[in-house]
Amino acid sequence: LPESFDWRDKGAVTEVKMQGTCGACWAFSTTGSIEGANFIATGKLLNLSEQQLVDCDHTCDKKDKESCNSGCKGGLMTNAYNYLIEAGGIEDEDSYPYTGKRGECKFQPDKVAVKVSNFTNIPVDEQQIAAYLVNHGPLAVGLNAVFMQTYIGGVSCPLICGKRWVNHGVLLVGYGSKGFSILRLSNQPYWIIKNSWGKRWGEHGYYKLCRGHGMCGMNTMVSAVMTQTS
Amino acid sequence: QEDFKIRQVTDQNHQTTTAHGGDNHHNHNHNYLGTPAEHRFKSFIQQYDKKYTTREEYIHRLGVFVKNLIKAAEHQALDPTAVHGVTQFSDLTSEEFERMYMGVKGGGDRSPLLGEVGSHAPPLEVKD
Repeated sequence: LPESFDWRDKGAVTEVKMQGTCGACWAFSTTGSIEGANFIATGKLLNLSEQQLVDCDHTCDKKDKESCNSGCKGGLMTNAYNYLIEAGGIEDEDSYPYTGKRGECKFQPDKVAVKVSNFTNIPVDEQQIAAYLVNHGPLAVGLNAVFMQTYIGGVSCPLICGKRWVNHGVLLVGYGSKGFSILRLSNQPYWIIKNSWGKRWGEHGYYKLCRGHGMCGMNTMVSAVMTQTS
Repeated sequence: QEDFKIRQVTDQNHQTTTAHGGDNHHNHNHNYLGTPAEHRFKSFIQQYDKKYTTREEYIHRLGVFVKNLIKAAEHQALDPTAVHGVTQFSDLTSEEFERMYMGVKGGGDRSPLLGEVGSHAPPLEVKD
């Protein structure tokens, strides 16, 4: 594994998006992982539609029937992959633009930009997560976002952060080995995480979270997606 | 220059929240008017182009903002390697923030059922 790695440098990550006052982070996490997988498969970076997921995806988790995708009221990335496999694919942002509100489903199968063939859950081991990130592209991740309300920058490494309360979907795009901490006067490894709260939040829309401690449960809900190329 | 004097930010009489708790909070929030906290709140409003339709809403959001200043200081103490402070979410309660900007359901076991798509990924070689 390289010491540091960033899919943004390789052109696999779209611009930071803004979900607005709509709890659809799960949709942004899903599209981010598909955008990356499609880039690796085709060399083309497409901006994919979250609104299709917000409007059309009502898939429920197969184990927990109460965890159903429900537009701005929340969802799960793994449910979304299952929906996209069933639906036949995802449109791009231009053909199905984001409104930030749940509306009537306007999915047009003939406008599908990327097809999803499969997905996989990544082991909780953070070395494995790094290996899958490098080999398969950006990964959809769930984490506990309690410290993100006040986050401005730097490497976040809270002394206490609940690992069970995973409540926010984001995209893992890379990692670094030397995030300097003024207070600890040392360097520490960190993950580079793309958020969907616009560029004015965090470090130009990104969050740096310390690596190797299962911080804020970031290692418990990690998934990679496979796209289908014709 | 900010005024760094310690000011009372807790209820004088430690009133418990009752059916009229909202009024107590509302009255309490009036205490922040004219303080350095309100000055920071005004800068925040300008920076993030916030708009509150009524005076009551402004005072309520001021109270939330002050609580979030305390929360940011707590987060800074708990998370010293990052920088915490005022963000565009500083006028939202934790509940509002979670409802509006998060949205992942349940953090339990998401491992797939046997034989379904989306299986667990096999371990990769990660030595060196």
